Amino acid sequence: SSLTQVVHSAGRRFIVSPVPESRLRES
Amino acid sequence: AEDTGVRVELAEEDHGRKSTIALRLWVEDPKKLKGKPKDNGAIEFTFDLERETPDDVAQEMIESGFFHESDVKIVAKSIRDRVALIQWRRERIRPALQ
Repeated sequence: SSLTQVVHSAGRRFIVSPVPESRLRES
Repeated sequence: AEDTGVRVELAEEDHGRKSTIALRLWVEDPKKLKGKPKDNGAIEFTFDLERETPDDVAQEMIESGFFHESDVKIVAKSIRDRVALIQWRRERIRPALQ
């Protein structure tokens, strides 16, 4: 899976997934 | 809202009934940050509109290694702007829910 999960010590869960190219701003 | 280079959007449809909402945050313009963000991922998390503050979440993202500590304010502001928009929208739809 391309999802990564990070759990902070306070308990909050962060789920990281790739940003679709279309959502990234062209620079 | 000001363009901070960090984009925050709802990760699910908001019906205005739950205090907890799912948000998704990602870096649109790394040049606006002081430090280097961890990678190009979108970070999904839940936020309690009644109990939490954007500053709390931003600090937890720093501590989790997503952003450099010098960017805590810009991350917090990005979340705060989106939360303010969600709350403003909720105020407008509240009469329809009642």
